[in-house]
Amino acid sequence: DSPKGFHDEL
Amino acid sequence: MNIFRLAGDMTHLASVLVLLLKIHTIKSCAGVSLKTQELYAIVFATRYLDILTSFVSIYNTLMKLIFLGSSFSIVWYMKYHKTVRRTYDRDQDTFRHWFLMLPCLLLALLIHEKFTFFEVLWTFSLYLEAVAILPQLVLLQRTRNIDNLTGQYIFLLGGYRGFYILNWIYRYFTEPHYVHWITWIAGLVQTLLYADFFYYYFLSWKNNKKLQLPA
Repeated sequence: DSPKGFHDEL
Repeated sequence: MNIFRLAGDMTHLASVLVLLLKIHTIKSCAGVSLKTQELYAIVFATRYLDILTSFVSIYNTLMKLIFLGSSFSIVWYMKYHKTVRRTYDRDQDTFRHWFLMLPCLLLALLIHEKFTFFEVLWTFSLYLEAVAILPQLVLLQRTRNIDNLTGQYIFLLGGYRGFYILNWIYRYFTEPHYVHWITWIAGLVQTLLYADFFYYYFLSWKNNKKLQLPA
């Protein structure tokens, strides 16, 4: 998924 | 993306669509708390502020638009639609939901991952979502009735966060450095709140009597 600390969830 | 998170998102989507379809079809919002719907609109508005600045995937952006659109549509129906607004239980839906927002905002200012405008609002939306169902549960207890669509709505809404907890456990074991205590604790508190509702809902269903939520 996306880089750390990045909100990739809804 | 993992199966738990997909199941969670689909369950969440189903919950808002069930509610929107109910209100749109029978042109009634009896038993639905406008306060909870307003809190959810605020939850999505403060959580998806980055919809224009950060792109994760088509799915992510599409779902954000659907959640924003559906939650604001439900609020619009309940406040402004000429027929639906008359079925809103104004004098029963009296939970001081603005008093829920202030502690969530203060907590977000104190406990967050990064002290930036977006991150504090994102954390605020997380805390607010955990308690957003309270006005709805209070309304159910007062009106003593729970029509099956509203019951399904709450069931799906509780189920989605339950799936998300499984998703966080899965990601914790499969992704190095995936640790988000704030999200996990807020999600757990939220699910426990629903678990409580389900316990009384199940009792009322088993004993075939009216739903009696604790005072």
